[in-house]
Amino acid sequence: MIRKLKLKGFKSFADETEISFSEGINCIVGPNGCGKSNIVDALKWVVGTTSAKGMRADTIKDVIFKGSEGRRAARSAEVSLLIEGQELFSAKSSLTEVKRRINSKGESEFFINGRKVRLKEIQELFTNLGLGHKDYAFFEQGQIDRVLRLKPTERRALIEEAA
Amino acid sequence: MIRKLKLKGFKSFADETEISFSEGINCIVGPNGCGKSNIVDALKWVVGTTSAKGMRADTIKDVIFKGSEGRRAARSAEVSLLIEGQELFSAKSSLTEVKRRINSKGESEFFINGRKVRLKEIQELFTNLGLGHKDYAFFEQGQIDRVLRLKPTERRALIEEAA
Amino acid sequence: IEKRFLETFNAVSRHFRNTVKRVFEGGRGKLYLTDKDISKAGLEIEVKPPGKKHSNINLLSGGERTLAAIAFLYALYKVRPAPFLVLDEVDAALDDANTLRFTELLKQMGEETQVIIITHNKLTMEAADVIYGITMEVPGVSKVIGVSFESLV
Amino acid sequence: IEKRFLETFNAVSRHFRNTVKRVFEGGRGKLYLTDKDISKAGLEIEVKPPGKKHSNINLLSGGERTLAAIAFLYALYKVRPAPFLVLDEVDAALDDANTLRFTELLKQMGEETQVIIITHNKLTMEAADVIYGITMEVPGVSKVIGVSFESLV
Ligand SMILES: Nc1ncnc2c1ncn2[C@@H]1O[C@H](COP(=O)(O)OP(=O)(O)OP(=O)(O)O)[C@@H](O)[C@H]1O
Ligand SMILES: Nc1ncnc2c1ncn2[C@@H]1O[C@H](COP(=O)(O)OP(=O)(O)OP(=O)(O)O)[C@@H](O)[C@H]1O
Ligand SMILES: [Mg+2]
Ligand SMILES: [Mg+2]
Repeated sequence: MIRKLKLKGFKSFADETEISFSEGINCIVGPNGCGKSNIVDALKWVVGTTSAKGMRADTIKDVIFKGSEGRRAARSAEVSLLIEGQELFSAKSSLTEVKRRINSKGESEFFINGRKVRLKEIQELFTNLGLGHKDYAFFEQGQIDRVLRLKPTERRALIEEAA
Repeated sequence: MIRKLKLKGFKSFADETEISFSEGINCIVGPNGCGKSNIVDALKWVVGTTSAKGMRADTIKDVIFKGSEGRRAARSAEVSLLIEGQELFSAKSSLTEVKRRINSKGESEFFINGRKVRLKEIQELFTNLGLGHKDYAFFEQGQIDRVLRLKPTERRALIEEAA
Repeated sequence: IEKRFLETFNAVSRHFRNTVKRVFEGGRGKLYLTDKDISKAGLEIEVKPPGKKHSNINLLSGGERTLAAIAFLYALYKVRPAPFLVLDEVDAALDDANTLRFTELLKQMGEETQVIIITHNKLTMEAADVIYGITMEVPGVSKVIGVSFESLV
Repeated sequence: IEKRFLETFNAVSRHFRNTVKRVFEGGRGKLYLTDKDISKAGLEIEVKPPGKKHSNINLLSGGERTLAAIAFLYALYKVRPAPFLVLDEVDAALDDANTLRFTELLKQMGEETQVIIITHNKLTMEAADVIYGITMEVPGVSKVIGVSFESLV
């Protein structure tokens, strides 16, 4: 479960913003263009999405705040996630902080509880938490019927994830 | 302008159904799955759409009523359109009936005012009425942003249509 | 032929600029040709919502993309309306404030051309001149019924 | 490994069959494998709405496709819920009656797993345990504000 999400310089979240989520149904509302789907992008980004297309952008650097009428563009973006996770194979419940930072050259750095790690370790962490397959936990805007459009062999992977 | 649309055996419109449209804004409402988008398909079909994909179907024969609990499948489908059109190049306003019929083998027949014609004549009629380009007058469900997704050269065709 | 294309392009881009200002209540919309040689040029679309710095349409939100597309359609129809226009749930991504801006444009288009629009949104239904209800009282078989607006709200 | 896959497949298809019956108030949902050889088999989805004869998912309407996809998601989560689930305006194509059926499923999923859902639909907001508002009071810069449900309706 996600305890807290922190964004800074990520897309339209220029200032450091913190959201504490709770159990059950967390509903995010607001007018068109205010930044709701950018929160979904931040969650996908910190769990390891690497493609620009997955970020609804042309290049991966587009996730850095580009500035607005009274504000200068940011030079970097940072998202961190505080997760309370029951590891799939043990009853232990632990609090883990995962962080991702990108600089103006487009280079990403990953951290688990403050320790610098490679992307591979992030992906392993989330696979152990049961988030190996992106389509299992993220349903993007306009894509709810994606599972109906997948080929039969691609859908099979969702059953394998559940197994 | 469309004066009247008649459907028989077309998708979920098993019985002969007639809709008299008026000027201005004609709003079609109803629960999910009741047949609203099937009306859009009927309009696209009678103006000459030939692809199964354009009919949200696997084969072009899928437009024929497939039956329901208590009703047998139809053997053919027919849609006719009564159009009051100002020809682009003359002030004459005329009433034209365009009809399309398909049989169980998948063969289509076209009629203009009762006279059997080929598909090419139907397409010429609608081009003269200013409907040469499909994307100019039909915005399908979930496709409103299609013009933003087209390549620049494909978008140019819309300006040419307006010229 | 090219002269006509250029005149039409200029007229559509003028209307597009004005319509974007209207529906986004500010900001800037721009159409431009991708090549000096008119016969080869493609058409690019740029929209910068008010207060924002970039104008790349790929960074727009779901609702902003709908508004940009509707502004382009409106600009085309200002130059040459088609004999009829069919819209199937185009308002699905819009919040209430933008739905009202959309219906303002819709009413204006309805004066130039016949519009057939499918919607579940009561705000859009209010803009209609006539409403047609579709039902499946017999499961699997569609029928058309007369509907009054009062019975829907 | 294959034994586990088959057990999971059977559990998910049982839940899928029951969930389709619930959200479509009848009809039939079916999952099947495309090949006898389990290691190569793909997964096909069939849904027959009540009163209709065919079960080809390509002929379903926009709202019916949303319901079918949600029923499949619910069946997966019944077998193994992910630690959290993110849904971005998945209710856009649903009419009011189906939105209420969707929120019934949503509330049940919310008991097993943390759900983060974005919506413009007031009926869906009513099902939430907590609501977060996002605003751009300073144009171009997003902020989070506390929101109470009463202020939205
Ligand atoms: N790198 C960036 N820097 C600044 N702003 C950005 C950046 N990337 C995207 N944006 C802005 O974020 C806005 C889109 O936000 P988002 O897609 O989250 O909206 P939304 O709340 O989901 O709206 P809707 O209800 O229409 O779907 C766009 O207007 C865009 O200008
Ligand atoms: N050839 C056919 N014969 C019988 N029924 C058909 C045929 N083709 C499609 N249908 C039925 O039509 C229904 C879909 O109708 P349609 O797409 O028009 O719904 P809609 O009113 O647009 O709904 P929504 O609001 O969900 O978009 C499907 O349930 C399908 O069963
Ligand atoms: Mg969004
Ligand atoms: Mg529809």
